[in-house]
Parts: sequence; structure tokens; C-alpha cells
Amino acid sequence: KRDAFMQAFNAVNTHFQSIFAELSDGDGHLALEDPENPFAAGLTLIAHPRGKKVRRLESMSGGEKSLTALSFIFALQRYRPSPFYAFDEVDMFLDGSNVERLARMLRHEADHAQFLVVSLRRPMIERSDRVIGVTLARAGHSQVLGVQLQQVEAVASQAS
Amino acid sequence: KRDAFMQAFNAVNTHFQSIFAELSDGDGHLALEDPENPFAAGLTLIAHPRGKKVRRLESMSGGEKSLTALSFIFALQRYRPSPFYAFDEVDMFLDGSNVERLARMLRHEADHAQFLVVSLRRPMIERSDRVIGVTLARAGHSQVLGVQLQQVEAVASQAS
Amino acid sequence: MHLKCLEIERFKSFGPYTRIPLLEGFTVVSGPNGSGKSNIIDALLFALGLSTSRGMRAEKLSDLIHQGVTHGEASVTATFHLDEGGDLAVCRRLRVNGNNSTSTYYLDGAVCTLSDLHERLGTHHIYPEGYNVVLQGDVTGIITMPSRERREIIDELA
Amino acid sequence: MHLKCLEIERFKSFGPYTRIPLLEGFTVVSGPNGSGKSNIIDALLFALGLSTSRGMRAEKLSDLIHQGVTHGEASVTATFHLDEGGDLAVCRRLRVNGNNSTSTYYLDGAVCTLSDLHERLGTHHIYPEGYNVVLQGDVTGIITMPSRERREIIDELA
Ligand SMILES: Nc1ncnc2c1ncn2[C@@H]1O[C@H](COP(=O)(O)OP(=O)(O)OP(=O)(O)O)[C@@H](O)[C@H]1O
Ligand SMILES: Nc1ncnc2c1ncn2[C@@H]1O[C@H](COP(=O)(O)OP(=O)(O)OP(=O)(O)O)[C@@H](O)[C@H]1O
Ligand SMILES: [Mg+2]
Ligand SMILES: [Mg+2]
Repeated sequence: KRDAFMQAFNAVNTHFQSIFAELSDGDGHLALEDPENPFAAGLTLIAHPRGKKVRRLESMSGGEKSLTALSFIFALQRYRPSPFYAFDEVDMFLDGSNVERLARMLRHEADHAQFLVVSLRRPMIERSDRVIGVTLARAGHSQVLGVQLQQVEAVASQAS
Repeated sequence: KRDAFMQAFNAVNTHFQSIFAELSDGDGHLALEDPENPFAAGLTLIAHPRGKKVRRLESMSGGEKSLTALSFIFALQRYRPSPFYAFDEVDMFLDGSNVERLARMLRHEADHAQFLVVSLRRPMIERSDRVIGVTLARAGHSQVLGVQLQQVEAVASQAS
Repeated sequence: MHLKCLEIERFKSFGPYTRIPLLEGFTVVSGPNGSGKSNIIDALLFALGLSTSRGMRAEKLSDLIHQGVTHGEASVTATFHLDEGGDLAVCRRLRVNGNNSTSTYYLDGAVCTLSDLHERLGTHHIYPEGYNVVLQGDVTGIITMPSRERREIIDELA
Repeated sequence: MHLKCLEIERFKSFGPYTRIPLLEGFTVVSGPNGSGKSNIIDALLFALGLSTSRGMRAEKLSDLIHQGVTHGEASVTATFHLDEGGDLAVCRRLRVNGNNSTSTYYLDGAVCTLSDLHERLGTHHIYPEGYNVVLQGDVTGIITMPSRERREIIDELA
């Protein structure tokens, strides 16, 4: 049981290190609170965004927390892939250049799994394979439109 | 005591109705759970965004909740103004056109009070009187720059 | 394996019948506030039996039926395309009648229990507490959760 | 009355001395993730004695001092321009020495207690639970709070 856990932990940790470096240009890794007996304690994430000293996880900014959390989710996916991913506005705390980085990462991950990402941000719309538009029809119910590529620009310009 | 409360409640309610109509194009009002004895129960917000039937507050979407909450905050401000307001990314759930609406409202409210608004969204930056840029200096500490107007465009294009 | 189609009937803000074809790769869902984007993710979680009513922003099951009617029916069908060929259709139908409500699950058209469904989805690496779905506002949840809970995510994988 | 200047010394991500002049009207603070935008709002709340360490994302007071040093000092001064003319300078200095920490408040340069400060700010309609400050991620807090708490906001105003 401990061996199986350590194997999973080490694999996810390796993925986390490389993904965090790519998403936030810093370095980070996973750490067990009690490496001798992992089941007796928890797991923490040690992450220093670009050039910063190590800080407590809670004192990170909204954007830094989002990139750290997303790196962990992608690391889990690399170890144990799911057939599909559904993310609802995971970019809400990110500044323009971090949305770009995330969109590039999603573009790359989407070669191995299906990603359904709700987003209002332009860089996400621009890097996606396709956009599904949702509006409220006059009768008060949701309507789904397959947005053609040339309409993507119109949707992107409504996003901000 | 009840009279003073009812006077405040009615005034804030009137403000809420007009502000909510302006911010979200719908109609809404405040309601006391126990109008006979207000102190025995709570206060709820009844809000129908444009053209929708009344729903429970919890089932509203992220953007609808934000506009409803902001309408309430502005209504409190109109009744009992504070000298300054500090809002940290209150536009994070809003789509492009709602950010525009909020930015216009802030522009208008800022004639009566000082607003300090942290935002990553372009419409906010474009409608503000001035932008303060914050970056991380090489030595690892935050640096504040007074952004000149022509630089506002450069900051806005980094936002999204 | 990927999700190839979602069919929504009277679930939350969706009307009598809405069909959403889906492709592999990177799809963005966009649109104005309140248009129904998060409700699509809720519909998917509902069909796969992965949701709790808290996660659905609903107090009682009738809140999930279009216009919140207390006598009516809603259903969502999620159709997957399997790598080995063929499809897998997962459907959940909710009937509400005053205070009574019943949910029925179907796998490829045949009635099944929720645990049958979870078992079948587990063989395709779709788990109720899987981190493949992140609800709106939850993105930093991994950071704010207790460290033991975070470790348990790895336990599940091992 | 408006806030005309914020001076930050070794508070959180700010170095030895940072001066932020502020004007009336609508000012936007922007910049990359992690640059220190929210820390500016934290600095303001810190100086006015309106904050709890939970709201500051800090476990202990030494987390508020630049680089988290356990022997050092941080201070923030908020200077207001008053409608009737003249200024009001509010300052808070935090000294940490191992496990001991002391906070000292100053009103126009003279030491005062936290309750003196709250009373003086109250005359200018600046209250600890005032809804004039919304922290990052809290915007929908008004919607999710219990309805009695929401009513108490009006009680305060009456
Ligand atoms: N049972 C129901 N019947 C009809 N409408 C409903 C029902 N339940 C929820 N809704 C409506 O669905 C809307 C919310 O949809 P949803 O949360 O999917 O929006 P969204 O597109 O994600 O918006 P945002 O961008 O603000 O997050 C609300 O306006 C809500 O009133
Ligand atoms: N005592 C401290 N000394 C040095 N740096 C600190 C201290 N406390 C917090 N920080 C750093 O400040 C940064 C967070 O700043 P802040 O939350 O203001 O960012 P932000 O500009 O609001 O970013 P976002 O756009 O992501 O919300 C973190 O990287 C954190 O490590
Ligand atoms: Mg949503
Ligand atoms: Mg911030």
C-alpha cells in the first residue's frame, strides 16, 4: 500500500515540477508532511513563482494559487488520464499573459484528452479548436450555437 | 429603533431598484423576511435579471450574483456614503459587456467618492481616470508606477 | 474515449430538447452571464451521477427542472464514443411530483443503479471525486483544502 | 475627504519605502499576477486597523513583514485630505521580535489606541465592517451570507 502510494506520489511530483515550471516560470514540487509515514499526515505544495522566495501557500496571490492548483490537476491527469475534462472559468484570476500560457498548455494537453472549458477570456477563445456559444433565447431558455471559425473573432471581441 | 431601521431600509431599497435596473437591465428589490418584525428575521434580495422569472438567489450564475451584490453595495453607498471605496477584482465573473456597464457605473459614482479598483480587465482600465501599475522589481519587491495616459493603452492591451 | 454528444431535456435553463454535439480536442464554451454555460457542466455531472445537489446550486430536486415546476420531468443523456468502437449512452431521468421525486439511471437504454453506473464509469477512469471537473469559483480549492484531503487524492490514484 | 497618499515600509511584498500618491475619482490598479496589487489594499486595511489576520492571508503577524523575517518592523501610513482643509495621517507600526509582536497606532503622529482610531474614523464614515472594501474573491459574499447577517448591514446604517 505504501509502495503503491509512493510510486503514484513520485510520478505526480515529477509531472508537477515540469508543468509548474512551464505554467508559471518558477519552480515547485510536492512534499509529504511525514515522508516516513505518508498516511499519518498530509501533502503540501511548495511553489515559488518566478524568482520569489518560498512562501506559505496561503499567502500567494489569487493568480499564483490558480496556476499552482492547475499544475497539480494537470500532473494528476498525466499520471492517470481521464477521457474528458470540464473546467468552468478556471482563468478568472489570471492576468492576460497567464491566460495565454494556460491556453497554450490546454491546446497541448488537448492532443491527449478532451477539454471542455467555459471561459470569457479572449486568449482562450483564440487558441481553442472551436467555440460553443450559449445565449438566452427570447422564450427564456438557453440556446446553444455552434460558432463557425469566422464568428470566433466576433465572440472573442465580445470577451475581454 | 424600528422606525430608524425602516427609514434606512426603504431608502436603500429605492436605490437598489434603480441601480440594479441600470447594471443588469432587469428589476429587483430588497425584501424583509418578516416585515412586521424586521429584527426577528433576515433580509433577502429579489432580483430578476433581464426578462427572467424570479429564481432563488443561490441558483443565479456567477456574473448575475456579482451584479446583484454590487448593486446592493452601491445602494448602501448612496444612502450612507463612505469617503473611499477599495474593490479587488470585483469584475472577475463578468462578461465583456457587463464589465463595460460596471466601468460606466464606477465612472459615474466616482464623481461623489474615491474609488480604488484592482482590475485586470480592459474596459475598466479604459474608463478609469488613471492607472497605477504594479510590478515586481528585480530585487523581489513590489514597485508602483504612475502610468501616463498613453501608457494606459499598453496596460490595457496586456489586460484581457 | 471522448464525449460526443449531450442531450438536455428541461434541465435547469434548458427547454424541451437541446442537442449539443461535441468533438475531441479543445472546445471553449462562451457567452453572456446567465446564459447557461455552467448549467451545461451541471447537466453532464447530473447525467453521470457525479453531482450533489449542493454542487448544483439547488435546494431541492425540483429546482433542477426547467422553471422549477413541482410536477414534471427532466433528463440528460451523455453519449461517449469508445476507443474500441461503438458508443456508450448514459442517461438520467428525474421525475418530480409534489414532494416526491425519483431519479432513474440508464446505461445504453437499460435501467441500472447508481453503483452500476459508477462501476462502469470507473472502468473508463471517470470517478465521482475525480479532479477532471472544476466547478466555477473552485479553481483554488486544491490550495485551500486541508493537506490530508490533498494527500487522499493521491491515495485514490495509487 | 479622500485618501491622498499611502506610504508602505516593509509590509508584505513592499521594500524599505514605497510612496503611492492617490487622487480623487476612479483609479484602477493593474499589473501581473503576484505583483502586489492586493497587498496595497491589505496595507490600507492594516493601517486603518480594519483588518483581521485572516483577511491578510497571514498565519502570524510576522508574515506581514517583508520576507517574513521574525525580527523586524513594518509600517503603513494612510494620509487623508479633509474636506474642511488639512490632512489626517493614520499610521500603524508593527514590531516583531521572535514570538513577541506589538502594534502601535498613530493619529497625526501621536500614539493612540485602536478604539480611539475607530472612533475618529467613524466620524468620517469609515467602519470596520463597512462595505466600502471588497477583498479579492469576496464579491458574491453578500449573496452567500445568511439573510440575518445581511439585515444587520442595514441595522448598522440606521
Ligand atoms: N430550474 C431552472 N429553470 C430555469 N432557469 C434556471 C433554473 N435553474 C437555474 N436557472 C437559471 O440559469 C441561469 C444560470 O445559468 P448559468 O449559471 O449556467 O450561467 P452562466 O452562463 O454560467 O453565467 P456566468 O457567466 O455568469 O457564470 C440563472 O439565471 C438561473 O436563474
Ligand atoms: N511578508 C511577505 N514578504 C514578501 N512577499 C510577500 C509577503 N507576503 C506576501 N508576499 C507575496 O506577495 C505576493 C502576492 O501579492 P498580491 O496578492 O498582492 O498579488 P496580486 O498583484 O494581487 O496578484 P493577483 O493578480 O494574482 O491577485 C505573493 O507572491 C506573496 O508571496
Ligand atoms: Mg457560470
Ligand atoms: Mg490580487
